[in-house]
Amino acid sequence: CTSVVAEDKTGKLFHARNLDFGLFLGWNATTHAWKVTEQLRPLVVNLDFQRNNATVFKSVNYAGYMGILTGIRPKAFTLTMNERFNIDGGFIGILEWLLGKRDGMWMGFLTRQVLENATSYEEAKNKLAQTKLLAPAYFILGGNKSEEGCVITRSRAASLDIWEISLKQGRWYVLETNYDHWKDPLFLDDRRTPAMKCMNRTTQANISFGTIYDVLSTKPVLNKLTTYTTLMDVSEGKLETYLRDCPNPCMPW
Amino acid sequence: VGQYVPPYTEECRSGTYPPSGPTFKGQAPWYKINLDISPRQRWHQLISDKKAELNSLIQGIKDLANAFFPSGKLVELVDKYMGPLADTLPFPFGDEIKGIAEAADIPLGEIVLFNVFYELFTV
Repeated sequence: CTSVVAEDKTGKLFHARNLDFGLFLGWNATTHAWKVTEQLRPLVVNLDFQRNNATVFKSVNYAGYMGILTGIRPKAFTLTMNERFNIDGGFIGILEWLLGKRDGMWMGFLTRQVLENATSYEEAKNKLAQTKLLAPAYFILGGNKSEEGCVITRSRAASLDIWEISLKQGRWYVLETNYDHWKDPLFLDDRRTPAMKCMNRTTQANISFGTIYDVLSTKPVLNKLTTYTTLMDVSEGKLETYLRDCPNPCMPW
Repeated sequence: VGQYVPPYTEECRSGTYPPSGPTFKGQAPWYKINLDISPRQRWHQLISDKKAELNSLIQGIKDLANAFFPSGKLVELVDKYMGPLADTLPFPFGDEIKGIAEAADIPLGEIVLFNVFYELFTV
C-alpha cells in the first residue's frame, strides 16, 4: 500500500492511497496477476454510512469486510491504514483473543469506531495512537486544518512514532508505504523513493487530485497488487475510488 | 523489461487524471449503509448484489488452503472454530458478520476469517 497526506499552498489537505493486497496468494499464469487481488477488485465499493438520513462517514470497502481501511469523516478527518509486518504480529493477537485475553482491539473495527464516533482530527489521533491492538499497523490520518496530517506507527501495545506534516521543516506531505519511515525500505520493495521523487517533482504549488493520481499511477507505486486508488478531499467531503490494473510490464509488488 | 527488476525505472507519470486507459478498470459503485437499522440487516442489499463475487473470493481462498492441506482439514477447522469467534466480537460487529454470512449464504467461520484477514497477514 501507499498512502499520502499532502497540504497545498492554501492550506487545503488531500489524502490519497493505493490499496495493495494479495501477495503470494496464488498466481494466475494466464493473466499474469495475483489470484486474490483479481478476485478482490470486483468487491470494491464506496460506502456512505448514514444515521437519520445524514452521512456520518464514507469509506471504501471490500464487500463482506466491515472494518475500515480507507475512510473520510467530512469536514473533520480522513483515515487510511497500511499493513505493518512484524514478528509480533496479529497471529499472536488472535491466539491471545482465542485464549480469552481480550483487551486488544481488532484493527478494522478500531478504524470503524474512530470514523463513527470521533469528531475531530485530535480525537481520532489520540484513539488511534492509544488503543491497544491485536496487530501492528500504520495509521495515516489527515485533518481539515493546516499541518493536520500524520503517520502513526503502531505496535500492538503502543504508538512507536507520530510523524507529522511540518511546514516549518519544509515537510508539506507525509507518505507511508509498509516500512517504518525512519528506516530504509526493503530494497526489493522500494515504492517510497519513487513516490517521494514524484511528489517532490510535483511541488506543493501544484498538488491536486490530478497530480496525486499521477503519483499513484507511477510504477512501482502502482503494481500488480494494487486493487484501487482513492482520492479524498476532507474540506469538501469528497471521496473518489478507481479500480486499478497494472498490465505488463509491471512489478509484482 | 526493466519493470520486472527492481529498482524503480518508470518516469513520474503526468496527465493520467481523469482516469482512463489500461490501468483504469472503472469506478467503484456507491452503497448506503443505514446505521439506524439492525446490524444484522444493514449489509443485506450490498451483499445480495455482490454475493457471486464474494463467493468466488472465498472459494479462491479455500482452493489455496486446500492446495497446502489437500485433506480439506484446514477449511473444516475454519468452519468449526472461526464461527464462534463472532460471538466474542464487540457490538455491533458480531451481529453484522452474521448478517453478512446469512446474506451471502457462506459459512459464518469463513466470513469471520475474511474479516480478521489483516491480523493473520501481519506476520
